[in-house]
Amino acid sequence: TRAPVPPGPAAALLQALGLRDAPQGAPRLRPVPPVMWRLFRRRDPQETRSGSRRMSPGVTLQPCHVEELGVAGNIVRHIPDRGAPTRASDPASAVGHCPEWTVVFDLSAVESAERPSRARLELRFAAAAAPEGGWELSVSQAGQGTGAGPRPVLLRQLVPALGPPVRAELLGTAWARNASWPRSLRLALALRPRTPAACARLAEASLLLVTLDPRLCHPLARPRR
Amino acid sequence: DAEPVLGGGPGGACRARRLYVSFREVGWHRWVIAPRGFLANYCQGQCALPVTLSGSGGPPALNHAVLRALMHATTPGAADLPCCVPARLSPISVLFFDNSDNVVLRQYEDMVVDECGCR
Repeated sequence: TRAPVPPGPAAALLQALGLRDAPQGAPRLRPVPPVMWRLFRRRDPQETRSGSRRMSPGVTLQPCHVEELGVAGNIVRHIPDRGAPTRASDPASAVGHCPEWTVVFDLSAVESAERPSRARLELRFAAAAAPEGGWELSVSQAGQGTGAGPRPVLLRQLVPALGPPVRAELLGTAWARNASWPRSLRLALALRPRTPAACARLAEASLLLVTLDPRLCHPLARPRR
Repeated sequence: DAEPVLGGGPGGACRARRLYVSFREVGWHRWVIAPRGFLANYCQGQCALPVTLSGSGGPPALNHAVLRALMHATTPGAADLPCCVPARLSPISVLFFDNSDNVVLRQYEDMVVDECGCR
């Protein structure tokens, strides 16, 4: 039983589990985000009550539904920003001249059959001090509208103070629910202080993507008898 | 890590037996974050009469299975016994790293045998 698994059956098993290839392993310096641990612990009956398959009384999990986020789905991905390593360290926070950041999310792992139900952009800013009234964040699609006027802004949001991450739903704004998946998503972020004040630094950006793969959701495929 | 079957044969009535699947054993521990393994279980046992009629604590057998068991009891060579197979399964969730360095939580249906039945 400890002999190496032949490639044929192993590949077939991975395919049945919806994976193209066996992942290579844990990347270095990539901790598991707390939100992913929370979602896992909420879904895992063996974690909820060790040694038993039964859930705690009162806890009923719907199949193909992510309770904590309140949407349908059987796949949740935490996608890190690929633009961070190439981004130069932000210039000193000149008053009124905040830098613009481009964040890049690799969506190549998402299968075309998957239906999106949530795409939550999460941003964490850092600054020495928060200005009165906070900042105004604008998000637009990077690489569009250059040379022909300003880029269309996908969303604007107030960043009130430093602390909890800024969250913004992209589904329906950055791309339509029924649109095909882009291979990657590039967004331009701009932060503008509402009163003359120092700028913040983009410390972290990620995308929490929830999708439903109907091939792996049997309640959808099989009508209830 | 499977519950041993006594005598090497089908070993009693059809029911769920303990089977623990360790992701380390199958070599997936480098990319599966959690769980380390799970109780998949499996079905084994005989579906002869009267086990098939009683359901053996699990769900009632299909009418077709009862007829096959009756056929086998009256004419053993005419029909095989019904099969002891999973009758109720439940999902598990797996947290892992994919090849794009994403942290992924996927729910997989029908991964754990909760009950077995004669089918």
